[in-house]
Amino acid sequence: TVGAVALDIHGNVAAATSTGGMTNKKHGRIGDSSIIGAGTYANNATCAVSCTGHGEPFLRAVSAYDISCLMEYKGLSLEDAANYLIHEKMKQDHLQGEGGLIAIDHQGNIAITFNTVGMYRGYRRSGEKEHIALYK
Amino acid sequence: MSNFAIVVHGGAGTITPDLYTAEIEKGIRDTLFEAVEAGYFLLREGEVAVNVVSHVVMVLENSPFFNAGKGSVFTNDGTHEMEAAIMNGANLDAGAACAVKNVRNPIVLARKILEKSGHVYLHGKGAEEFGRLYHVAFEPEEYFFDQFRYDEWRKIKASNTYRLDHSKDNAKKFG
Repeated sequence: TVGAVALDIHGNVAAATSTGGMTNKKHGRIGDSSIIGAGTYANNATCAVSCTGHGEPFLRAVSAYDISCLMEYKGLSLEDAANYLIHEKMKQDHLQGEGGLIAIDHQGNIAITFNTVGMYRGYRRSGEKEHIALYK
Repeated sequence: MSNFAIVVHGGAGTITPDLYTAEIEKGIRDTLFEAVEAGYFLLREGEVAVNVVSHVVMVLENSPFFNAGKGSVFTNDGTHEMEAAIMNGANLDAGAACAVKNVRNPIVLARKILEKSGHVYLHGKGAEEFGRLYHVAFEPEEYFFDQFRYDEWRKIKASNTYRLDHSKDNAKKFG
């Protein structure tokens, strides 16, 4: 799975996610990536999110939209919302969701959060150098 | 905070270093760098976020190192079935496609669905047909072949299990 989130100079955010799914999948199985609100979501008022990992728990938790809701209705920061979803909610027995997400809010704060051994990731903010990383 | 920024990912999971060579790891890092820089320069020129994320994901889909587009994993019947979505925070416009085959860049198809279809989500043959209407690029099966992915698939093909794209041996049971 691959994804990107961006904040442009006009204050807009956007999210995109693309995947080949799971090795050996059958019966037309699809995951969270292409489901708006689960693997991909964007709203200028809150954030843009792209998720990756085990699609079924991310679908069931409506994960990407959940981040936006935690910000909009509970006033959490982007980072706190991402940490809660990935490190608490996804760890609950009935979800057990392995994976991570990238997110950005309309102020340019970013979250790169995952509960697995690694996540291929990179980012660059205006006026800064790029950051690329694979492992924890 | 920043007045513009780009963030990308190439998948999460149990990345097992012994599964790939220094050459593959360099390929992954170089492609992530290429994607981040492409996005950064578009944003710096004032490009809107929805065009930037579409372009950046295309860069990653065109690499064999990631499970999307060219590097997609094998399905149980030995094909490649892809899915993608894009969403614009400015107006909540969205486009998505799933269960599509032979589409070079599924994110381009999702973007056309956002712009031209009047729908949000198209699937399978109908989505492919819509893509052909708007000259989305298609590729033969060979384009999506990758020996590393093929070997991973062969290991579990006969089993009733599946695997995430970055998992060691945590193949999971269906159902």
